Amino acid sequence: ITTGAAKDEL
Amino acid sequence: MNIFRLTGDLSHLLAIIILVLKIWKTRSCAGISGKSQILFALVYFTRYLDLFTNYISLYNSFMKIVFIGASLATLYLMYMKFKATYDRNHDTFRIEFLLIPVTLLGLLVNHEFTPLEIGDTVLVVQVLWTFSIYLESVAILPQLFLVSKTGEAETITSHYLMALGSYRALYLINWIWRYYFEGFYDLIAIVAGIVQTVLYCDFFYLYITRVIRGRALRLPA
Repeated sequence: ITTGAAKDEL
Repeated sequence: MNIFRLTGDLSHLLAIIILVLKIWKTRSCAGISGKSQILFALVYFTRYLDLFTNYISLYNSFMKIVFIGASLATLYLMYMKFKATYDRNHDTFRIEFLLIPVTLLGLLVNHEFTPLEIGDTVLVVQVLWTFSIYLESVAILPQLFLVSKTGEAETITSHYLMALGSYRALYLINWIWRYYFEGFYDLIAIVAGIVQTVLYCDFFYLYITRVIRGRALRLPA
């Protein structure tokens, strides 16, 4: 499982 | 990119296009909260700063530019071109009650765990991204407040709100999907996304029971 900011989303 | 993410994005795009067209075609921004639109512009500017620091895809950059552009166009139409039609007297939500807590929360709860260093671009982008996620979750409140104050919304405004509310709800399904199939999750986005979607629930109910049946959205007195 990886967590973090979903920077590929808008 | 899964189907829920894509339809979520398209729903978001549809919402902002509906809004610009509504104002343009009717030559009026009556019933639209300028304060919510200012908050959304702030959301786009703070989140999409990474246009300059982090390239993801042509799709991603294109959508970001469209969102920023449409948001600026909306503000121009509301505060300049059709200023006379702006519902100033009903748009009285105090946005500092949203901005102050959201700023504090963004500084305290974000993904960047390194200590604050002035001039650290990555950190600033990260904190602003977090701020934008929190702000977006509550940015619709002045608009919902305006609707409850006037007790009604034009049908086209209801469609705008429906598309805008559905977008984050579809993102929630996208996040469940990503958790199962990619083993990825972002707790900040998920919690804020739930808050954002919950705020629309009352409106969703009214939309389904009234607008879809061809009636105007009028609140019970």
